[in-house]
Amino acid sequence: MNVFRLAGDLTHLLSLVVLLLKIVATKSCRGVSAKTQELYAIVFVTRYLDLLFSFVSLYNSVMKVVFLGSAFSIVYFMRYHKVVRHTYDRELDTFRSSFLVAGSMVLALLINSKYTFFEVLWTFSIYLEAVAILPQLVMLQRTGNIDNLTGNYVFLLGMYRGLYILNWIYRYSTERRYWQMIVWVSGIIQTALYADFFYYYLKCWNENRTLVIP
Amino acid sequence: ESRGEMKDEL
Repeated sequence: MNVFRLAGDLTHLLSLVVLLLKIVATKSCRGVSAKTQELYAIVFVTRYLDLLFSFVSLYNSVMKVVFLGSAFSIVYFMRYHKVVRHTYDRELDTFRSSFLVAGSMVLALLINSKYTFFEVLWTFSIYLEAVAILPQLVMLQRTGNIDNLTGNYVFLLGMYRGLYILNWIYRYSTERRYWQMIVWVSGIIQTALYADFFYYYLKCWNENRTLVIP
Repeated sequence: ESRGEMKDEL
C-alpha cells in the first residue's frame, strides 16, 4: 500500500459518498446516469467474486463490500425509491450500454491472461470499468447546467483513476515482481475519457460559474 | 524472478 493507492481508494469512496449524499439529501438523482451506475454494479460483482475464495487483506475485503453495497444502493434509489425514481432523467440517459457490456465480454474472451471462468469475468470487469463512465459523460453534455454534487462526483471519479496511474508507476519502480498490462492499458484509456470533462470542470471552476459541458 | 500479475488492487 502506497500513498497514491490509498488516496485513490479514498477518493473513489468519497465519490460514492458524494453521490449518495446528493441522492439522499436532495431526494433527487437529476443528471445522474442510471446506466453508468448499473454498469458499475456489474463491474463490482464480476470483479469481487474473489471475495468468496481469495483473501488479500481486511482492508481489501471491507472496501470490496462497501463498493458493492454502495453501487447497489445507488441503483436501488434510482430505479425503485418512491420519490427519487421520478427525478431520473430517462430521456437524457439514452446511451446503449448493452453494447459496452457485449464489447467488453468479447474483448475479455479474446484478450485475457488465463482462459478460466473467473479470470475472464475479472478481465471483463476491467474492460467494462474503463468505459462505464461513457453514459454519464454523454448525459452531462445533454443536461445543461450540472449541479455541484454531480460535477464533483464525476471529478472525484476521474481523480481516483489518475491516482491509480501514479500508484502503478510507483509500484512498477519499487516492486520487483509487479506487472499488469491489461489493467494498465484499460486504466490509461479510462483516465483519458475524463480529459474533456476535466478541461471544462477546471475552466468553469476557475471562472467561478456553473459547470456546463458544451 | 519475473514480474507477475497480482490482484491486490480494487
